[in-house]
Amino acid sequence: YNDPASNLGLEDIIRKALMGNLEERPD
Amino acid sequence: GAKVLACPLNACPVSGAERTSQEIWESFSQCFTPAVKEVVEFAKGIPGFQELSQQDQVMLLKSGTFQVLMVRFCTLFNAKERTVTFLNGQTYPLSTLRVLGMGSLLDAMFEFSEKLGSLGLEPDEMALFMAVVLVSADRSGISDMQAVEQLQEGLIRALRSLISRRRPDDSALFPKLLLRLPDLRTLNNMHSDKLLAFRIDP
Repeated sequence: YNDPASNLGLEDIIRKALMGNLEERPD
Repeated sequence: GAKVLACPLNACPVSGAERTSQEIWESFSQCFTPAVKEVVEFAKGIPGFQELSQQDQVMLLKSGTFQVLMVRFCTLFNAKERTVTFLNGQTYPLSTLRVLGMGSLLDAMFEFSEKLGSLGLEPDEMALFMAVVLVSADRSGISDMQAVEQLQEGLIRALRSLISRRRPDDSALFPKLLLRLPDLRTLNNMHSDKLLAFRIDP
């Protein structure tokens, strides 16, 4: 079962936002 | 070569052939990333959410973010007028969106928007409902199920008491609201199918 949301990098955005450092550009 | 962009968080539903997928993605993510960050900030404000493990917070947000966004942006789907407002502020009629190939997911969003809108929730009631939506999302990958269940029960209790306090004579409102949760699961599954087909060309 591949993860549909991974196409949008959702987990990466969530992790960075949870750690409060989304200021720098996503790589 | 033109591309159809069904999500109203895009500027408009069609992007010209001259724009690459990467360019389309970058302008979309200028709206999508802050919208997701807003959901995360919202989640941090839910009493008890930050007591969950970091991993459980991530898993819940991963499975619940789109459902929260569907509630948050459901007014972009005007069921009465059968129009969708995109990020450029323009509204597009159903007929146009049909020609572009939009079908069952769009219909389901109109129906959901109509049902939720008809409940006439106050902003704080809507916010509490969104909290319930988030903690009611799919729990695959969650390690502490009991903690999430307790969080959900507490939020549902709070929602029930807020609504019954505000509208003591409308006993049907709360059950109608909870019935939106399975609707959101269905919408989320339909949306996930679309996402699986979404690719950013290298």
